[in-house]
Amino acid sequence: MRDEFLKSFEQIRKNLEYTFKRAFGGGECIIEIQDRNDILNSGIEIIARPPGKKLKNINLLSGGERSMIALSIIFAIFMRKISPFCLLDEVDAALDEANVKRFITLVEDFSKNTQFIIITHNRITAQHGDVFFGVTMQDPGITKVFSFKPDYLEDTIKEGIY
Amino acid sequence: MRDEFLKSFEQIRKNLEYTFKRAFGGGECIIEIQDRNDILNSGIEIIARPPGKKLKNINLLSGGERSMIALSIIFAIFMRKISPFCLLDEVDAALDEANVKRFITLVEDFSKNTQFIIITHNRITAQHGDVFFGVTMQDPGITKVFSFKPDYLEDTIKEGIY
Amino acid sequence: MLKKLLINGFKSFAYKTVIDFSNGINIIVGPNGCGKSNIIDAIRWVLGEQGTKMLRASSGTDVIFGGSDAAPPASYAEVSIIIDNSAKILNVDFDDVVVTRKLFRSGESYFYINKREVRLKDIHNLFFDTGLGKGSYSIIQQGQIDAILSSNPAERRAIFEEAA
Amino acid sequence: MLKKLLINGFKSFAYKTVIDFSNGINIIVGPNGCGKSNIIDAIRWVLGEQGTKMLRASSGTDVIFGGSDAAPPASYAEVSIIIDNSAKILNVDFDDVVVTRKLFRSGESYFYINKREVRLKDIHNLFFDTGLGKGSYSIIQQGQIDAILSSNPAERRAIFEEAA
Ligand SMILES: Nc1ncnc2c1ncn2[C@@H]1O[C@H](COP(=O)(O)OP(=O)(O)OP(=O)(O)O)[C@@H](O)[C@H]1O
Ligand SMILES: Nc1ncnc2c1ncn2[C@@H]1O[C@H](COP(=O)(O)OP(=O)(O)OP(=O)(O)O)[C@@H](O)[C@H]1O
Ligand SMILES: [Mg+2]
Ligand SMILES: [Mg+2]
Repeated sequence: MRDEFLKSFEQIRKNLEYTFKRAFGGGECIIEIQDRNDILNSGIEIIARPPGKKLKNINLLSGGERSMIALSIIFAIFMRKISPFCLLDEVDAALDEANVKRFITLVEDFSKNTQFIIITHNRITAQHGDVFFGVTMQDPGITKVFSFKPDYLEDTIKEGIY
Repeated sequence: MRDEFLKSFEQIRKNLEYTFKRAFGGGECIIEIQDRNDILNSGIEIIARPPGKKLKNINLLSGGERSMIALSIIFAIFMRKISPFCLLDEVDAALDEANVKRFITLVEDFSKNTQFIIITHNRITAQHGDVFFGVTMQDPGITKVFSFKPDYLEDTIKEGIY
Repeated sequence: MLKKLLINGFKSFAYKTVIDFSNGINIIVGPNGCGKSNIIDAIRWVLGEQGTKMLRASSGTDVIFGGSDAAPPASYAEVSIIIDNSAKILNVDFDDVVVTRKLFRSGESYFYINKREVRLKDIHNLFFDTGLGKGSYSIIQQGQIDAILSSNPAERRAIFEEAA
Repeated sequence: MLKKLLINGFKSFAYKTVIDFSNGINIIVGPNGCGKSNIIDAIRWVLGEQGTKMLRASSGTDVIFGGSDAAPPASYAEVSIIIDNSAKILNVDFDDVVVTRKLFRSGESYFYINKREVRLKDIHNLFFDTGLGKGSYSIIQQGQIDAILSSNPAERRAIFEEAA
């Protein structure tokens, strides 16, 4: 139980080196089990150094930096048990344009072997799809779903994204 | 102590009727002190009915609906003690285009008597300013701030918003 | 891969809806509150999710379409998922695996794998250790990013524990 | 209204920065991590905020610029705010009120109102019940929206208590 957790944690740490570099283009991220004597109850500390800056606990970093770190960790965990499909719901909400593009690069990496279903309000993320679905509620409280081609992207879903 | 809390709570509830209508264009929002016998320790329940839908606890509503409800409550509280200035940091992150416009309408209502300083990544919110400041970090780790005119909005801050 | 999703009477899907997903990257867009995250909930539910918090429901039958100004409540919720199993990721002898879950207001509940009636635990076994079962990181919900960053150590731990 | 903000050595503001705000709606934009929320922290700090959680700091001196690849650490942090007081919202006899806060790495701390040295509690008294003191809802930080929606009843309560 405890050994399984440790083994899994080590693997995630190793994967994180790769995903963090892809997400930040440099810098480092360290995850630590705070109390090595009580592994099964210990908290987990996350400290990171975005490129050019100093190493800090993630509580002290910006909203967008925190999102990118969380995504790096999520993808590091995801690498452990590659799933046939991956569903992401508005994970890009706090990201600026440059970070959205790095996030998409990570997704495109994994999409060679994994199908992705991504919900987004972000215009740039939306442009990187292979297929598109619009979800609307013309009749109050009733959902309708329709698929559409990328050339309609700008107009059709203008009300859903910005 | 307990009476002050009750009095303040009642006033917020009254203000909420106004702010919620502005935010949702209809529907209703009810805030309740869960345990009337232990007011100072009781939790506070929030249930809401977006127009056309059924009354539900806010835990069951969508991300954007929850943001709009939180903003309605925040503005309802704000109405109690009108401040000389109001600072909002990326409160529009979960909103679609239609809701961003309603949020801006609420801000413009209050901005007749209150100065607003708004941090945003949202193109539509950004367009509604009277003055604009760009914040950058060209030298690693060092912030620089510059003010610019709206005609530069598209290019100058393209990297910060989408 | 997930080939097809059928949703009927589940949450805001008052009427039968069919979504044909494609390989690669599928993008879902639309205004606030119109049902996008409900699609994710439908997938979780048909894969055997029971947790009301995960499904944004306060009780099991909350997931049945409860009515709106435009339609009366539904009497049951039904979701079917068709998964391409040509790579034999799932331990059954079918190239296409169809999983169906149906719930009536009475609480009566039915589960099917390729039209054969099964129990919930058979659904859990089917997906065990495939990356789609409990503890998989393949479904990242709205707000789950914050759970990792949460200052609550128990919440953050849970994320790492599930992966182990 | 807030007329001017001077930030020097506070968080990522390695060098002296002056921001002239205008009446009406001021928009601040820029990439992730470049210092926008730090401006909000600077305003909170100069208005007398002590809470390390509110300031995203783990100790008082954390707010002093700690250095980066492009500059060495600063020896002090200083923030000044100039508030238009023609409506006499603040209980002092000046049309423009200048509040300054300075903190050295040693922990030595100085406060000034219109160049006269005062104590922290004088800053708190100045802003008490003006909508800018403790418990005001005039500063909504990133993530505070979630606190209202938080399923933690104590967190949600705190928001309503502060307003009372
Ligand atoms: N059982 C139900 N019956 C009817 N409607 C329901 C039911 N359960 C949830 N809903 C409705 O579904 C809506 C939420 O949908 P969902 O969370 O999918 O929105 P969304 O498209 O993800 O929006 P956002 O962009 O804001 O995240 C809510 O308005 C809620 O009232
Ligand atoms: N004392 C300090 N010295 C140097 N840098 C600091 C200090 N305190 C915080 N920072 C840096 O400031 C940055 C965060 O800035 P801030 O939170 O203002 O970003 P932001 O512009 O709001 O970004 P976002 O759009 O992601 O919210 C972090 O990278 C952090 O390392
Ligand atoms: Mg959603
Ligand atoms: Mg920020």
